[in-house]
Amino acid sequence: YRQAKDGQQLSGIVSYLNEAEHRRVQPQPVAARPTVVDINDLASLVEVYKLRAAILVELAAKSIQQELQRRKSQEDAWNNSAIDLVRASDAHCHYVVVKLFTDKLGEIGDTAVHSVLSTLALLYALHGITQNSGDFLQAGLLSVPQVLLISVRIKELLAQLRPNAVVLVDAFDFHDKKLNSVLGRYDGNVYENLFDWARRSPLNSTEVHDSFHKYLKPLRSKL
Amino acid sequence: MNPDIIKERQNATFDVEKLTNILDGGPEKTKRRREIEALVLSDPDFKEEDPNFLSRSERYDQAVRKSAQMILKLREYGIADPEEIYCYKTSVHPDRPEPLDLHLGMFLPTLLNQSTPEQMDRFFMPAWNLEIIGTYAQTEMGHGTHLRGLETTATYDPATQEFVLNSPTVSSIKWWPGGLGKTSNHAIVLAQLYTQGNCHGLHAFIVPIRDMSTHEPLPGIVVGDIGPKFGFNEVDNGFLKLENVRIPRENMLMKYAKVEPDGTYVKPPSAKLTYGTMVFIRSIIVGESARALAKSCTIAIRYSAVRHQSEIRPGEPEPQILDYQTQQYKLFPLLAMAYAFTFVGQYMKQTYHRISGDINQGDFSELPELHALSAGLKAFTTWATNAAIEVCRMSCGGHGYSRSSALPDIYVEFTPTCTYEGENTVMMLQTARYLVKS
Repeated sequence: YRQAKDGQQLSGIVSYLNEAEHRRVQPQPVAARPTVVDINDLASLVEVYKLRAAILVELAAKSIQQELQRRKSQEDAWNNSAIDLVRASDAHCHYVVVKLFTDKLGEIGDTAVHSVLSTLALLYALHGITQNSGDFLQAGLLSVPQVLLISVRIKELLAQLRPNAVVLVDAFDFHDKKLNSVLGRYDGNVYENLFDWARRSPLNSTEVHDSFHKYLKPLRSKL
Repeated sequence: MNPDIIKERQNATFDVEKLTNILDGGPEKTKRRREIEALVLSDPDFKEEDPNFLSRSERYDQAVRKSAQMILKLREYGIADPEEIYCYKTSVHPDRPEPLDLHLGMFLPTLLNQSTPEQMDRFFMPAWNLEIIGTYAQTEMGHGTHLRGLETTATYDPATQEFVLNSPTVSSIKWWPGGLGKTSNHAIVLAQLYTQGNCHGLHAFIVPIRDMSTHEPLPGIVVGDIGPKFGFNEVDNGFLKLENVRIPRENMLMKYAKVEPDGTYVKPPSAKLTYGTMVFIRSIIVGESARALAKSCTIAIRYSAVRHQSEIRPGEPEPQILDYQTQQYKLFPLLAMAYAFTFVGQYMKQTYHRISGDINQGDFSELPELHALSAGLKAFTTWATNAAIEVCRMSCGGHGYSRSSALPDIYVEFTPTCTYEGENTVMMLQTARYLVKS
């Protein structure tokens, strides 16, 4: 990119970067409906997930209607709309999860815990939007600049969560014996225990495995 | 203690114990959970060989031994609350499936919800005492989620007041039920009910499959283990072929639908009641998704805090891999998801118990919504978790591939949730049917 920007002509598969410098910004289509989403406000995000679900349910229902108008049977209309129907269900469930997480915050009195869980809830909601941005843009629920802002905001949230990451998993309170993971040990002493674990492998119960005497040694004598 | 981990814990901005209490449902519940875990984890009777180094048969053997011990200890300690039994069980078999899972998770709840008082005496109490060990045989080799397609038949014979059960085709052989192959002596068999020449759809029947003293299969019963799977090595998922097996009329679960001695069929108040156990299990699976994801995040994030790799700024020491933005982007949204699913799991459990109470009072109005919600959320959470566990594994680099990380096992034990108790796409379509109807 830097070479192209400096005017060098690139060849091969990356030659499309030559045009980057001259590219014109295409006008963005105006959103179909006004966007009033505050990307830092969970209530606002719950609302936008709700609208997305409603729009996708409507889309699926209309698909069935259109199929029926083409004189398809109810069953065939359903089958021919199944992709839209699964998308609608997925959006519905996603809305329920974002909503329930947000509702839960209302039950938490401790300020510090509330703060960190709010950050997690915001990350969950915003990350879900970036993973499904097509739905939100297509429905005019968010604008392209807002989606770009969300990506920036997610990076801020990652940095914000970093100091609490280990304690957030400690809070699940899995006893080492239940977790049964060398990598996930509470004390973090991974390497020495990884070595101990490997030493217990049944293949290490003898220094020389039987297969050496049965196959490799005879093979050597035949070479 | 690793110094990196110490430093991480010193940097926390909140009291971890308070958050644990929220996840458990209160400080008292945290205390009780830890007491129950300590009972198991300090008990030499539950000491086990690392299953990673055992054969499948040895893993099954070890699991049965521990399950038998578990039943004795639960009695000894007087633990009877379902939540506490669950806690004890997941400590005995650390989040691994075990041969009695279907007995505890489906056989007993189905008896509890669909038995008449007389059937409670005959079946539930002996099953509670583990004289009867049962499983839930619904899925067939040729049909799973599409219940109307199930082929097993139960034909009522008024002359003897018995049902005659048959597996009329190869594809109708019951296939997959956990504990069916070698462990159970009874099965709740889901079969198409025929009486007075009419088919009345799927109903549940209690079928003895093995002799209570010798444990040999009974006449007309062909039963066994279906062989190795992707995971679930401790569980004897089984097959069951029924050849003119006769059971008394009283072995049909008749709390709702009934067959009179003369063969007259009495409809249940709601067709969905037969699927109550499935709704219950799907609600539970949402919580299981949260648990599997929470474990995976715990492993990946702790390891990312102690693992140092490469460099961000030249010449500086190798940083913790948790400091890389890409690592944070892989793991923190999954951590957020683990919390989200935990709270959804809590909600589903509470909602199930509330609506079950309503059903017992004769109010079925909320059953369709619960049915739709449990189906959709089961699919949504298991799909997301399944993919997330694999992200956690890969975020641990090469060592994630070792079974010492536990992530491969978490993955193989979890992944069937996407296809059992309702294949996920079908589950999503069930929810969609409700949404479109609404």
